[in-house]
Amino acid sequence: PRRRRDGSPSQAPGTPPSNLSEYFKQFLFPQNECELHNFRLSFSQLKWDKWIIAPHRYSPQYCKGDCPRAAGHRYGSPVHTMVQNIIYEKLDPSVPRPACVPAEYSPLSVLTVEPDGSIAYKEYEDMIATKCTCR
Amino acid sequence: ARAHAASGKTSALWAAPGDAAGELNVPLRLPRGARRRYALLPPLLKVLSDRGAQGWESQGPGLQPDSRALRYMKRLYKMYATKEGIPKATKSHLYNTVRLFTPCSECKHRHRDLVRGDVHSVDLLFNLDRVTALEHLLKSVLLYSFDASLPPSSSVTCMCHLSAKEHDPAGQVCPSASHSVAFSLHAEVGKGRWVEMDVTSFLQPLIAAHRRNIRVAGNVTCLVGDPRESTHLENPLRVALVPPSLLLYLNDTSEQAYHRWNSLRHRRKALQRSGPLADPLGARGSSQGQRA
Repeated sequence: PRRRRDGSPSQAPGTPPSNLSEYFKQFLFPQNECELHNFRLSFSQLKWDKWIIAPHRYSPQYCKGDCPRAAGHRYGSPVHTMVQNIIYEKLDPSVPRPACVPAEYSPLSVLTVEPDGSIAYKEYEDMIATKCTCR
Repeated sequence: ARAHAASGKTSALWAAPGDAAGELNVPLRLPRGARRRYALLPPLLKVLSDRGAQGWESQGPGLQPDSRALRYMKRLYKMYATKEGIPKATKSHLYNTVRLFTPCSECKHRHRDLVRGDVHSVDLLFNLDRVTALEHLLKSVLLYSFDASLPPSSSVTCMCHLSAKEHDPAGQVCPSASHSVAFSLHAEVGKGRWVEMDVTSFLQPLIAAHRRNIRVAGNVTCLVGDPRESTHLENPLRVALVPPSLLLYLNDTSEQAYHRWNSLRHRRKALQRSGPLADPLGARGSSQGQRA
């Protein structure tokens, strides 16, 4: 249909959209949209504290939630994400919807006792999720 | 596994590394292909799933670390990382790995603790099997700890004459030449009563050649006082009876290790991506920036 300057679908002049809330629902973000969730663990819970001396607590975090249709705008997702969503919605529901996954990480410093009794301080990349995206 | 059992074959109980991490008490036996993949796991996860899978108890604890060494490394950890384990940005050097080795126990008796007067002779064997091929040496230090009798923040002057060579467990004469060095060192003994003797250039040839067993022998004389201030040094200091540890500062070049320069580059790219406002210097600072 022809579009008005502000991009909304043009209607016959003077007739309000039948149901405004329905109309705007398509732009709402899902209630449980994709976002970063807290998760803290201590290595003593895993009984690994005998050889992982530090840190005592470790918060790897995780991503969870539904991906909105306008993922590009919100999460900087590539166009492919929208394409995959359209495939899921209109062509083949067996194709999975875009998933909520980590987009950025931060490192972690670990102090461990090695099997030979030596002690190692090491810094590992990508051990804590800091940002989520839809892919 | 059930199918294997049904067909009468020995059911090779295997799990992808990820599952193994989930079922921590399942002994981890992987078919060949998966074993290769397993070998690609980041060292920390490999150790996690190894240790976790066999369970600490069943594997029996490894050798216990030396308590003084443990205290030193905990102090080092607090200097380099926050309580949550985030590396502190203040760290300027490029090493992302620090390994502390105490002389191997079976040869401690060989640590001739002869103190003739104020000369202290050492004969130590360090096993460096834990250093990986991707860990490049940046600095190595002999770490002496002084017993409590030494008042904190004393100044100590040590004269050392050391030699190092590769030690072949089979007792063969090792082809690698021995390296010897004589140096004097003046240090302020901090409240942890530690003195670091930099032996980087001295050990570099052996460690760069990935020698696994390094023997360090020689004489160390430490006196309390600072030769720059008083002509005669006070009474000779009996260096701690504890054999020194070997501290290696390494740059782990593997993908899983954290590379500061890399993260700085990531950050700069992210700034540039989010547009000129976020990176004023980039936009205004260079002509091509303005063109862009």
